[in-house]
Amino acid sequence: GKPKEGKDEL
Amino acid sequence: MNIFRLCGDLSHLLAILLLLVKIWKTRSCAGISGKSQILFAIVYTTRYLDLFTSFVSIYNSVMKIVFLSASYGTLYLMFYKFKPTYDHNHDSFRILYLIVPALVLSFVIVHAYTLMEVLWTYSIYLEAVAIMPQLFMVSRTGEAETITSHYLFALGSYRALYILNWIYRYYTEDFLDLIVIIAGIVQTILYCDFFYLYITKVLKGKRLSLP
Repeated sequence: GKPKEGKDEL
Repeated sequence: MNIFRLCGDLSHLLAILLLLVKIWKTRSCAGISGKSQILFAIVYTTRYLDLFTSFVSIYNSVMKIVFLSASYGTLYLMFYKFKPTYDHNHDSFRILYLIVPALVLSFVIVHAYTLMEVLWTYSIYLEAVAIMPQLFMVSRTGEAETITSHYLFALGSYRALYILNWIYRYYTEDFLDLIVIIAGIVQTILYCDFFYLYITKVLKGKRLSLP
């Protein structure tokens, strides 16, 4: 999976 | 953004507002666990500190601000304005048993050792179990008011919808965050017993009472 920079979920 | 995520967010929003409006309209917080509400305030505070450090979208920022304000508003109503109606005798779950292990775990299993990342991880672990004092309270009193049941159903549905969102994102965006997915599954499992009672009783117009 992608590293998740900047969490875009709540 | 996909339909599961949007429905999850709306369900989450509905739950929070439902609780706030219920307390305000009935001028009472009877049957509501103040301890769960304290935990949720910690969850939103530690997760949404990124309001100051990263911008995703207007939608995200507005929702974060609404969740934070509603959460602290609920605490204000419960512990100040309508404090005499708070049923603290039945709200006897020891929240340190949740706060401390979640904190330890967020240092052990975390993507990166930065303050923001550890706090975010902590918020994910704590959210997974934050409803336990409320469910414990329902089991102690043996019942829940119908509006409280709707609140719990909306709050439980939110993470279940997020699971569908993560499955969708895995296939469409190659997005995979095991910390949030496993915590989200644990969180949803905690509600399963309640979901069963909600579907078999509340949806048939009965009050939620335990045998």
